[in-house]
Order: sequence, then structure tokens, then C-alpha cells
Amino acid sequence: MYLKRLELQGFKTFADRTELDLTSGITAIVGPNGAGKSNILDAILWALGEQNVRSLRGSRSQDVIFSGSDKRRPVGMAEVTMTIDNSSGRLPLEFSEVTITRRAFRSGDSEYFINKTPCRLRDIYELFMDTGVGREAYSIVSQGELDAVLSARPEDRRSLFEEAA
Amino acid sequence: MYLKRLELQGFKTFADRTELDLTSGITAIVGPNGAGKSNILDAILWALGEQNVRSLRGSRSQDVIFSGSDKRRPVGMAEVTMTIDNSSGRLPLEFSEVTITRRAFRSGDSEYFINKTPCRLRDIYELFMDTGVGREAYSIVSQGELDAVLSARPEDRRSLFEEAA
Amino acid sequence: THDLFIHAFRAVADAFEITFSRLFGGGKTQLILTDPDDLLETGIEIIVQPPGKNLQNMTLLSGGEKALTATALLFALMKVKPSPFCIMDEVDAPLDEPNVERFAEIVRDFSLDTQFIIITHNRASMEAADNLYGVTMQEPGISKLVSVKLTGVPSGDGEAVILAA
Amino acid sequence: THDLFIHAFRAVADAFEITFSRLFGGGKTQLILTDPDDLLETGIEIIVQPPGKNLQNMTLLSGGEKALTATALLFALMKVKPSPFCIMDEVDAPLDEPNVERFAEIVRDFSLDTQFIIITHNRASMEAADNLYGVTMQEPGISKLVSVKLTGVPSGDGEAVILAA
Ligand SMILES: Nc1ncnc2c1ncn2[C@@H]1O[C@H](COP(=O)(O)OP(=O)(O)OP(=O)(O)O)[C@@H](O)[C@H]1O
Ligand SMILES: Nc1ncnc2c1ncn2[C@@H]1O[C@H](COP(=O)(O)OP(=O)(O)OP(=O)(O)O)[C@@H](O)[C@H]1O
Ligand SMILES: [Mg+2]
Ligand SMILES: [Mg+2]
Repeated sequence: MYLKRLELQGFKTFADRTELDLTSGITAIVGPNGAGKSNILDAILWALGEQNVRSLRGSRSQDVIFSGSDKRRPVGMAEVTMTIDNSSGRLPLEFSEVTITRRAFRSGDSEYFINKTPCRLRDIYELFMDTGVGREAYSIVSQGELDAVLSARPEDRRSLFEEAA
Repeated sequence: MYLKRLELQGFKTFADRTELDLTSGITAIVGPNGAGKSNILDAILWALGEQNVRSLRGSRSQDVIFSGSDKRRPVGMAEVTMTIDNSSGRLPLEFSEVTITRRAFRSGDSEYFINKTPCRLRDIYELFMDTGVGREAYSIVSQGELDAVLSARPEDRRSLFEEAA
Repeated sequence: THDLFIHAFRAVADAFEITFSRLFGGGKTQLILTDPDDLLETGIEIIVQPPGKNLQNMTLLSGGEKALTATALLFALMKVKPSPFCIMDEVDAPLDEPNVERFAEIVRDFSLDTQFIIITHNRASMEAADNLYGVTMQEPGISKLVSVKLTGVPSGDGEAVILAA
Repeated sequence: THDLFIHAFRAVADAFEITFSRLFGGGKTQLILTDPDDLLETGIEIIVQPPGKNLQNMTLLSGGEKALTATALLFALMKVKPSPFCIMDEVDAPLDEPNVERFAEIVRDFSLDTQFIIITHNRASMEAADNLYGVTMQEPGISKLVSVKLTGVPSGDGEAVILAA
């Protein structure tokens, strides 16, 4: 199981449709300050169902939608699609490839899809249950958050270990 | 007014007497992870009278005293002396050079000196009042603390501006 | 579930000893349950000893040592319960050159079981990657992906050079 | 003291516009009092606009943009009330190469009035310095100072080479 492709449109600074094809090995993402690297990580967290706007560095749910620039007007929708290789059958679905799509509109509405079929957020959480993937997993470390793994109070560290149990 | 010399002995990883001569321009301090670079900044903060052990990354006041290594035994005292060039007369003393010394013992006792004359901690605070130097000044940025300048709540930022008034 | 937790805890503690000593080139670790009688509420104490140093309170560690310790713990958790993919955003920023190389090596090792997406400004991490993606903002405010190639000598000079959009 | 505060606030706001545009190569800033009628309790709102981007909530800025914005504010405070010395511990860690160079340039400028001590792993910051000090731990756990010299081509390869203790 690995992340095969990520498609972004209208998500933060990715105003235009952008596609990122990935292999199962190591991919490094590089570029100048403010170019949009961490926005890619935010897109993955968001597609996995992240609901806390602060984890996406915003203060309202609309903060993920491209809000315009010098020369461009804001857009009305943000959409992210993750294509996951499921040839190992780790996800409880018959398909060898699974796509997850999330959309947000300026109106505040949200839409979720699994393999282009509308679903609820809960369905996405249940799909990833126990696979080690998901918003709460220790395997996604946002910028500046590494120290939090250590500095949490001793009681807060328990959940990391429970996740590994 | 500038910092001319820093002498450390028994302070954190500086078990042996160490002297750092400085010019009024720019000095860069480099070296591997864990070598003792930030400990030098801690020594300056401490000599200026820093009382909060957390600002020195410790949990007890004795944490600034060299606690031993593989081959060395712990020592009983930490001492830091700062020599400040006062040819501009900015410090309210007749001397063209002023030294500040702070000592801490395992027993918990502390000693302070200005130009080798014993004094109280308050005397050191008063000496630096209104010079822009001191523990609270915006001109000392510890590792990882830069973002705190921005991320404090709006009310917390006021003290930065009061300091500049 | 108690047995599961204890079993996972012990496995992570063993793995942590290995990943820590790999990243630091030696040293010792201990993970301790603060309240072993109440597994639902217990905290987890982390005690580490970098090579050649005494056992220290975690708070006294340097910026780079903390980042390396947190990374070691994450890899220990992933050893016990591998996750399909792992995304890390500039976790190598506080590390000096030799430690970035060690980090890149351990990522390489783990990439047999886990897909890695690493956001970085460090050359040694870029070199460890199978693929490189560049994110640029040729048009202000709009992120675009470009494919990049490393120039210059290995671990030497030369930025990641942008090839083509 | 009200007048003093307002006067300093306005002077910092003007200086911030200059230091920000210097570090970002353009852009706009605004400092706003949240409660101008109560100067003892008022907070200070910071609004920034990197060049080519829309006005954004500070939380959406990237890691490097936040570090650069905080640095600009510190230099603005130091423009209004210069301090005799300034110590910065790895504030350039999140910056890409062009931004480290801009940082090194502004430090050079300010070093006419203020002494700087910069702890860094970045080559461009080392080059801006008049003196270099190395901190090493040849004996585990014990810090020693060594004098260093930069090797290799400017802004190119080569670490800070340790000359002699
Ligand atoms: N909804 C949005 N619309 C437009 N721009 C946005 C939106 N959300 C965030 N941004 C912009 O995205 C930029 C931050 O991008 P990001 O954090 O991905 O940079 P980065 O490449 O990680 O940089 P660094 O190397 O400094 O960490 C900011 O300039 C911010 O203003
Ligand atoms: N009282 C003490 N006695 C002995 N060692 C100590 C004491 N206090 C701190 N240390 C040690 O000092 C080291 C940290 O040093 P410091 O933070 O100065 O490193 P640094 O050079 O800034 O590294 P980095 O580049 O990673 O930030 C730690 O290994 C810590 O164990
Ligand atoms: Mg980033
Ligand atoms: Mg440090």
C-alpha cells in the first residue's frame, strides 16, 4: 500500500490543477521559502479527513481554498484527490487502487468521495482504521512539530504507544 | 558598549576554564550538534541575572553546574564572568571596563559581583536598566524562540514595544 | 488489551534503543511507565544518554539532539507497527551535516517497508531520495511543480536545479 | 508615558515596513493597536503581505516566512531602540539560501551600531562574520573552543574547518 498520486485544485496556493505522481520509495520535495511545500502535506492531512483548522494552519475551514493573489481572483472550491495503491489488499475494498476525494466550498459545504462514490467523513475514517495511516498517525510530522513527540507530558505520550499496539 | 570577554568555568559543558574574546562586530559560533554552542548563550543570560531555570533549559538551579561525563566527576561550582566595554559610559559606573560575575554552588548558594565587589542580584538588574541589555531584552533570541516573537497573543506583544519606548 | 499495550510498549522500548544508537552512533535509552499499575492513565518517561555523556534530563539536550531523539522514537514506533507511508516536513533542519547523513541513511533503510515523502532544504536528504519534486512560485502566489535534478558533486555544492515544469 | 508609547509604536511600525521589505524584497506590513483607547491593556495585531501575495492571516505563512517576519520585527525594534549587543541562536535554520544571504546582509548593516553573536550552521551567515569560533567536544561531554577558518569557495562547499584549539 502506498500513495500513488495526489491531485490538487484550488487548495491553498495550488490554484491550478496540479498532479504529483509518486513511487513507493523516497520522494524529496524541495523549493524556496513560501513556495507551497508544506501546503502539499496539508493537502494529504486534509484528504485523510483532518477537521481541526489549526492543524492546517488556518483559522476557518475556508482557509484551505485559494484566496487569490496579485493577479488572480479567489476560487470557490478546493479539491484534493489521493490515489492509493491497494494491491496488498490492506484497505478493506476489492479494488487494487482506491481514490479518496475531498471538496470544500466557500459556502461551508464539504463533499467526500471514495472511488468517486459520495460518502461521509466517517467512511473515510473507517477505511483507514488500523492501517497506521490517518490524521492521528505518528507517521505524519508537520513542520516544527517534531519536538512535540518528546515534549508532550508523559501522559500524552501514551497515545503514541497505543497507536502502535 | 559591547561584550568584550566571556569566561566560563564549571558552567554546563564548559567544565574547564574557557575564555571567549569578542570584537564589537559580528562573531559567528559554529560546531556540531550537542557541542555546547547554546550553552554559551545560556551563560550570558545567566550572568545577566536570569532566574527562571526553564529559560536555561533546566529544571533546578543546579542544572547549570557541570554534572560530569563518562570520564569526569561533577564539579561543585559554576562561574561565568562577562567583561563589558564601557568606554561610551552607557553603564552608570566610572570604569571603562565593567565585569559582572555570577557563581552557583551545589548547595544552592549564589554569589554576584560587579568589578569583583560582591553585590546583590538587584544591583545587576539596576546596572542594566534601560540599556536594552538584560534578560528580558528582545535582543537575545534563544534557539527555537524566534517564532515566539510573533505567536504571542496580541496583548503579550505590547511589552516588546514598551521595551522600545 | 492490557497485554497488547505492554507487549507494544516493550517492543518500542527495545526498538528505540536500536534506532537511537544508530542515529547517535552509540548511547543508551530507557522508556519507563510512570504508573505501571494503571495502564489506562500511565505516562511514559523518556530517558536518554548520548554517547560519552551522563544521563540527563531531556530538557537539557541541544536542539539537534532533541530532533534526533524524537526521530529515533518515531522510527522505533514504525519498526513495531510499520505504516504504509511517512511524511516528514523539515525534520532535518536543526541537524548538522553528519547527523543529516545518518538521518538520510535510516530513511533509506526503512524505505523498504514504508513510502517516504521528505520536505527538506538539506542536500544529503535530497541525495537519499529516489525522486525529487521542486515547488516554485514563478507566478507570485501560485505554486507549480517542476522536476529537479541535483547538480555538482555529491554532498557538495549546487542547489537542486530546476529542469522543467 | 502614553505619548512615549504611541511615539515608539509609530516608529516601530515605520521601521517594520522597511526591514520587512528589505528581507522579503518587497511587500507591505501593518501594525495595529487592538484597543487604542487603553494603552495599558491594548494588544498589537501584526498583518503582513509578502510580495505578490494577498493579505493573509499570519498563521498561514510558511515556516521560513514566519522566521523572516519575526526577524524583521526584531530589527525594527532595534532600529528604534538600538541595543548594545544582540545574540541569535540558529534563527536562520528555516531559511533557504537566498533568504540566509538577505539575513546576513541586514546583520552586517546593523553591526555598525550593535554587536552580534550569531550561532549558525549556515555558510552565508558564517561568511558575514568578522570572527568565527568553533565549539567542539573532542572529549565527550566537555566543550572546548577552537578557532576556525572557512575553506572552499565563497558560499560554496567546505565546512568551517577547525584550525587549532
Ligand atoms: N488559501 C490560501 N490561498 C492562497 N495562499 C495561501 C492559502 N493558504 C496559504 N497560503 C500561502 O501559502 C504560503 C505558505 O506555503 P507553505 O507553507 O507551503 O510554504 P513552504 O514551501 O513550506 O515554505 P518554507 O520552506 O518556508 O516552509 C504562504 O505564503 C501563504 O500565504
Ligand atoms: N550541567 C550540565 N552538565 C553537563 N552537561 C550538560 C549540562 N547542561 C547541559 N549539558 C549538555 O549540554 C548539551 C547541549 O549543549 P548545547 O545545547 O549547547 O548544544 P548546541 O551546540 O547548541 O547543539 P545544537 O546545534 O544541536 O543546537 C547536552 O548534551 C546536555 O546534555
Ligand atoms: Mg514549509
Ligand atoms: Mg543549540
